[in-house]
Amino acid sequence: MRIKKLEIFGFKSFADRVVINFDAGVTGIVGPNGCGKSNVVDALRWVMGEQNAKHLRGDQMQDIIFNGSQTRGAMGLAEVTLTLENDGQLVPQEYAHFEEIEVTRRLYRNGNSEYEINKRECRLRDITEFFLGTGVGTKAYSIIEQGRVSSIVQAKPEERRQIIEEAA
Amino acid sequence: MRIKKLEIFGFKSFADRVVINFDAGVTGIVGPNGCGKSNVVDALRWVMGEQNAKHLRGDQMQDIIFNGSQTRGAMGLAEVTLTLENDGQLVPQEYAHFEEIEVTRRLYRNGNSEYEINKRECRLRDITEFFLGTGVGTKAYSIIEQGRVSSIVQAKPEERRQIIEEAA
Amino acid sequence: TKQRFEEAFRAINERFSQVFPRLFRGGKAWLELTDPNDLLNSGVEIFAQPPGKKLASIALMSGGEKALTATSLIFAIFLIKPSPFCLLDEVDAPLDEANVDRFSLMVQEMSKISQFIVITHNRRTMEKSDQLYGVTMEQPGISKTVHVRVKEASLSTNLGSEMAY
Amino acid sequence: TKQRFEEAFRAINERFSQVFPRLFRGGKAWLELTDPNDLLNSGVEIFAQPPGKKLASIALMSGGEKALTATSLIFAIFLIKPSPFCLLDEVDAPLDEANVDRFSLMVQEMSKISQFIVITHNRRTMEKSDQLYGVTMEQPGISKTVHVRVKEASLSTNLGSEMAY
Ligand SMILES: Nc1ncnc2c1ncn2[C@@H]1O[C@H](COP(=O)(O)OP(=O)(O)OP(=O)(O)O)[C@@H](O)[C@H]1O
Ligand SMILES: Nc1ncnc2c1ncn2[C@@H]1O[C@H](COP(=O)(O)OP(=O)(O)OP(=O)(O)O)[C@@H](O)[C@H]1O
Ligand SMILES: [Mg+2]
Ligand SMILES: [Mg+2]
Repeated sequence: MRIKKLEIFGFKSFADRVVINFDAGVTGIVGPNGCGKSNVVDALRWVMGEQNAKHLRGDQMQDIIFNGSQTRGAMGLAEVTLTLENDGQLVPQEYAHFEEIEVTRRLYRNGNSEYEINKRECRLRDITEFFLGTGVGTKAYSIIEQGRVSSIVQAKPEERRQIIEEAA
Repeated sequence: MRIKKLEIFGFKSFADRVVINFDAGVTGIVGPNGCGKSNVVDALRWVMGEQNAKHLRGDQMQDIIFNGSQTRGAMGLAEVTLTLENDGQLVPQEYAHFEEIEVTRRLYRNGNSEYEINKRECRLRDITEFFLGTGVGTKAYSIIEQGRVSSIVQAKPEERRQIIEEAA
Repeated sequence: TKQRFEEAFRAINERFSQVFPRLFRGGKAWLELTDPNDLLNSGVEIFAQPPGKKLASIALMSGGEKALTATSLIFAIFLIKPSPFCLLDEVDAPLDEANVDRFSLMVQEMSKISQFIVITHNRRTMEKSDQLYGVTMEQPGISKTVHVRVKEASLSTNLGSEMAY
Repeated sequence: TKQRFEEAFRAINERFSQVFPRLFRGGKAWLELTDPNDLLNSGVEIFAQPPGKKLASIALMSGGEKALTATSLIFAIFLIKPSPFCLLDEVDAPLDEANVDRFSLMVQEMSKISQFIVITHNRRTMEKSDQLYGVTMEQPGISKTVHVRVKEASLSTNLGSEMAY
């Protein structure tokens, strides 16, 4: 399974729809302080099923919806869609016949959430289960957040065990 | 009071005696990863009275004594001397008549410690009291350790109060 | 699961002891179980010895050495169980110039097995990417992205000015 | 001590609201007491609004914005109660190039009231120092220092090679 595209709309500082295409190799993300680079990481963790607002630097989940700027009002909805390409590896059984898999997550300011896999409604559990087997689950070693690189070295021996277990 | 000179001998990676002179203005300290820059910060905190080995990245205080390298054996003593110039401000009363104040701290591998102010033996308490009134006490805002700059922003409101109190 | 944990531990440990000397240009590193008789609960200890230094507790290592040791372990796990992508947010911030080069060379190599997404302020790391996304806030408070193929644009000031606040 | 705390709080708050917009080129920041009726125990809350953005919780700020906000507060405290020196260990690591420049300019200014010691991997910060100490390990595991007057040496590779591992 390969990551192909990420569409962000109304999530944190992304008031307008933004599309990031990931080609093979190394994609660099650059820009001044505070412009929204780590917000892309949060968008990715969120669409993959992150349920704790604190892990997205917020107090409650509504904090991830665009809250306005000096020239724009707050929005009522945040939506992120992640498109993956199926190259035969690491894809859970029930999705093996799809060429592409699109995962969408929406949150309305009134607290309602919507989840979809390939445009068909599903539950949050379906999304977390989908990603669990691939190694990119929300706790895994494949997303290293800003300032956290050395945490695996500074963690307690029992906590390090969990990381090895996820790769087992 | 101005910081003038720091002499380090047998402390952490400084097996040979090293002298750093601080002129007025900005002194930059540079060098590759792992070469000993932050060890200079630890030497400064230690000579100013730091009593907790964990704040110096060690488990016990003997960890600050040069422990050997592939070509040298471990040493039995660590010694750091800090020389300050008295410019009339922030100097505690009993030292007001000295032009320079030299603070020395020694630790032997057997656990014995020695403390001196201007080459006369004193207690650790004398050293911590000397620095307490100057704003550079070991907890203060004047030494920002590596990776800790944002901690004052991420701290709890009660903890931030302590920093303001020290400056009161 | 005891069996699987032991196999994963052994495989990751082997890789870790290969990746570390490549990032550090020497030295050695390895993992040990805190309680080998209790595979179900045992913790994992990390030992790392940079080149020319005596083995010491990892707490005494420098900021850059810790970051590089952690990166070696993450890459080792990645080599045993590749996942669809790996995302590193300013992992190169504590590294000096020589280590940034070694780190980004390794990222390029790893990107042959899966995609890497690297957020950085370091020009040396930007130059080694295959494609770049600039994130800007031309309208204050609102993020937009600008796509740049690295081969096309020399990382001159034009990217700099595009990215300026 | 109630009196002294209140005076220090007021003075630091005033300075903080002056230093922040200088480092951020705009915006505003201030401190508030969590319980103004209980001066002996009240906590201190930080509010910061970078230019062009709505006021939000500081937890939502970026890594670089948090570092710059913290630096503004540290400098504000320093202006109220200068101490014999200020030592900053890689405080510029999370900052982009434009903010590194603003930060090091401010450090130069502050160094007129007391000495500043700055540990950095950033060439832009090195260039703004009055003197440099290079720490090297020519013999692996053993630190030595090399003194360089910045005005004398252009920060060319000769310093680079001197500093190489
Ligand atoms: N719900 C929201 N609505 C609007 N803006 C938001 C929201 N949540 C976060 N932000 C803004 O996003 C910005 C942080 O962005 P981010 O952390 O991605 O920056 P960054 O590019 O990673 O910067 P750095 O290089 O400093 O790490 C903050 O300034 C914050 O105000
Ligand atoms: N007691 C000791 N004896 C010998 N060496 C020691 C001792 N304590 C620490 N060290 C060595 O000092 C090194 C760390 O130095 P330091 O933290 O000062 O590096 P640094 O220059 O700050 O690097 P970075 O740029 O990565 O932050 C470690 O490699 C460690 O092995
Ligand atoms: Mg960031
Ligand atoms: Mg350091």
